[in-house]
Amino acid sequence: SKEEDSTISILPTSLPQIHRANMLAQGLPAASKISPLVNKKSKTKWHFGIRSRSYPLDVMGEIYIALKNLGAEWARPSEEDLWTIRVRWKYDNGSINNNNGNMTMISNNSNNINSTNTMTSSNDAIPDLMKMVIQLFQIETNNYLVDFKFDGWENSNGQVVTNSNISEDEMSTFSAYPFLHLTTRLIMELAVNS
Amino acid sequence: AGENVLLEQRLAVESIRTFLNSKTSYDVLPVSYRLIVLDTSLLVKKSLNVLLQNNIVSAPLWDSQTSRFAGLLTSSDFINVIQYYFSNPDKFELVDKLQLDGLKDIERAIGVDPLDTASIHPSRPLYEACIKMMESRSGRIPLIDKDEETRREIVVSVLTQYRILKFVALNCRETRFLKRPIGDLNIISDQNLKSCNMTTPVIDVIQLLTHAGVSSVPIVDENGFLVNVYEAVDVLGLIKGGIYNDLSLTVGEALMRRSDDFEGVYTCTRNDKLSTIMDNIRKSRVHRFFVVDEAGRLMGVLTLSDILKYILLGT
Amino acid sequence: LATSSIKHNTLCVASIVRYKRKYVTQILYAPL
Repeated sequence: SKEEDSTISILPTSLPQIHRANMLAQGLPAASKISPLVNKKSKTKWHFGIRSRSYPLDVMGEIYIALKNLGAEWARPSEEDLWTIRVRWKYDNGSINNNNGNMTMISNNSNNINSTNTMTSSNDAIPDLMKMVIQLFQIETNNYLVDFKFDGWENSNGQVVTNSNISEDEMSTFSAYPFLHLTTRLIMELAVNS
Repeated sequence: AGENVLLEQRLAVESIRTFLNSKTSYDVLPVSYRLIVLDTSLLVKKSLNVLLQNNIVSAPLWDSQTSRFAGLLTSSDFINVIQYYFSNPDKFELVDKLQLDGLKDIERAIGVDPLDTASIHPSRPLYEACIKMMESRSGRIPLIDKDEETRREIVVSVLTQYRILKFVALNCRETRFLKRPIGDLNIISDQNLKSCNMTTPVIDVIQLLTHAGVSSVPIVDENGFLVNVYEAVDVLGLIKGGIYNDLSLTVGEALMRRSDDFEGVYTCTRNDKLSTIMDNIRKSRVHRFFVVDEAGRLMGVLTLSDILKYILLGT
Repeated sequence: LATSSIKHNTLCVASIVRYKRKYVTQILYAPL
């Protein structure tokens, strides 16, 4: 289309600088007090996991205390790898609130697992145990990193989650929100405790 | 020649509809993109910081108690909060401590209908998403899928009229054949047009946004010449500055909050063609066109919704 | 998991997830 046909333009008086000059020229008292919004594009600075300068064993201790307070359970760490924690968290859909408004978590003795699982149409129980791997890394002297990784789902009634029939590509409809939510709970617990 | 233009326009519109039916909402998504989601237990005033810090005006909500998607936070919610505060100036404490999951109570308290957020699966045809989006007032539609293992909802993204029209303008060469003047297409909103002037109190303009169900109010001078526009998204800056409690502010003073990267108000005339309108949408961040006459008097408005409706359903 | 410094008592965590053949950086803001 030939540009010269177009009468599309930008209204000069609507440009912020010109509008402000016009308003100030009218000498209105309020006008001089109102400053423009600074749309600072403060680029969010991202880090892997959370950093810590505490002594490694103290960091691990704090994590275990936080996990216990949140009602999570974990596998006994192997001697050769004290810096990795394999965690399991009960994550009910819907009926989640217990008396103090927290997530209903599995306690250490796993016999009081809530056996009522929501059933999907294909009669498989919806997996309600989220697994997570928490690992401590040393970045440099006195500078450590706690890394959190999602490690799949399990059924609290022990049924193995079968998803063999789902191709790798289809499998990618994965919701990160439960994982993100639980890590925020854990980070809050660590922040509050520390 | 007139016949040619009519025929070309009709064929172009049909071709664009075929294109919209051949693509899915998933196709509109960039290969890599960010999706910012807010936990419903966040304070409303904190969520405002998050939107402004990320230069966005809307975000999906996540209810971690039910582990479900809980609708969209949009500028309408902030407008509701301002109106609630204006009617209940003693409730400052409540407004200050209001969480996102309390916005529904605010809607009920001021008697506005909740924004019906229809949603759609990302693999449905884009044409279907557009039709669904037009039925909802928010001008945007969340794309929701389900986690294969846990059946939990996934908010994949939120499509807006702006992004769909930009996708069409960037990918449909046929937009160049839309050469009929927009004044002949009967798509300009020019009946019962709401407007205000620079000294109108900003609270009256905000109430006009809600009562008229529009997302912008043109500002004209005493002779009807268009001077500026107050947009729903300007409310975020008003609240951020905490000046919403001085609601005797005029709309002209409130507009001084606008940040310098505001691109300005786009105007056009009835003689402009949809091809040049789409070309501007392709090149710029424009959300509506105000139609003026040769001298600059306000005649009407052409919104993205009007354009999309014409492309989808226009005769 | 990616995290950003806590500002205004608000936590911000993120993870990059593959969605079919595209990549979504899902960012969740939650109150501390």
